[in-house]
Amino acid sequence: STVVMVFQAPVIIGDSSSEFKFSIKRGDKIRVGEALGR
Amino acid sequence: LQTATQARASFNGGSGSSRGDSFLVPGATVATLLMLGVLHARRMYDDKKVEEARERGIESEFQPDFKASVLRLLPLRSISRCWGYLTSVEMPVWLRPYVYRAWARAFHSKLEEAALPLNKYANLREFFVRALKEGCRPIDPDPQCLVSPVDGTILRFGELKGPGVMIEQVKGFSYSVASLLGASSFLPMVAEGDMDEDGDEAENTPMDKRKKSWWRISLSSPKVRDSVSSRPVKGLFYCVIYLKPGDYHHIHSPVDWKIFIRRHFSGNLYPVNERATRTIRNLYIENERVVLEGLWQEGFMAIAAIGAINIGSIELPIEPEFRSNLPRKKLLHPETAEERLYEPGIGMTLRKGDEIAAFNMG
Repeated sequence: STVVMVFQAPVIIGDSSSEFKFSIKRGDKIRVGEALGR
Repeated sequence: LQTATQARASFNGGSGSSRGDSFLVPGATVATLLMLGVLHARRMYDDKKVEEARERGIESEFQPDFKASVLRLLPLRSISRCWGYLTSVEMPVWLRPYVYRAWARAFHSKLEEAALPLNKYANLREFFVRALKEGCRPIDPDPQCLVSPVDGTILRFGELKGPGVMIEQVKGFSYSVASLLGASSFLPMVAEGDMDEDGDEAENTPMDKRKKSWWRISLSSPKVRDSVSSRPVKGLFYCVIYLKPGDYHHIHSPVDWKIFIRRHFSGNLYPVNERATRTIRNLYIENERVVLEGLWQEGFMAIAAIGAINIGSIELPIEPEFRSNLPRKKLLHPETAEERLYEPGIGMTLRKGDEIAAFNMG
């Protein structure tokens, strides 16, 4: 089975202090509760 | 073979016909087994090549094949329900540990994480949807972070840009977010003042517009522009996670959010493994799926749970009466999405880590 997430998050032009960034790579094994991005 | 036998028979004076028949059946069986073995070895070789190429970062192109067209002809939903009946058969207590250990070995499941002793799961279906021991999946406490809703493998992720808003299935083929979530899916127009940041309705909009303005589709231009340039612009992101048969199959909340609507598409139940994504067009928008849509602190959030032939059921602890993978005749609208609003206008509040759904067999 597959889960697809679609979500809005900040994308800042200029100051990138609160721009959303993924913390994963394609092919990574991930578990419930682990960070996908911040 | 037949001619050879007859030739030999005439040469040996006719006594060969009975010897020829007795040779024929084992010969044909061996030949068939050999052929199947060769085909299977060839398939494993192909898959290994793809795996190696993927590790080198070479993405395989989309290649529809004969197998995919044959799959379309099969009654996959009925096969999936039969599989469900089979895995619901209660097993004798003494047999259970052996079966579940064999399953765990075949699909690399971690038995030590199961919440109950193995002989407490009456059948394979119960074992498959087992819960985990307390504390097995700690939730990242960082309030700025969005966590994985499931165990699995990251297939694709990124930011959705440009007018098409397409998610790549594999190189050479993509599908649209609007098709995945449903044509009636919406995206909050936060910048237009219809709704302020935390989703409360703006006071100054007339009643009828307020109802409609909660949500408005803007998947054609996902970046929501904001009038005051210093405030954050909202982008639209996506992440696709594949769950192997041996993975833990419950779905949890990735953030604190409110779910407003559940949408159910009956669809097909093709396999969703690596090979299927490369050969079945529109796989994720063809298959049966449940979409949960709502709002989190940064705006829109949707989670689509997509079934597969061996895992045809999607269960919702937040809506226990919901059933998926029903026979077509029992479906209200086989061709369109069936929707349900959760506490209209209020939504259902969930904390990061709360369980929202689960996949099951059959």
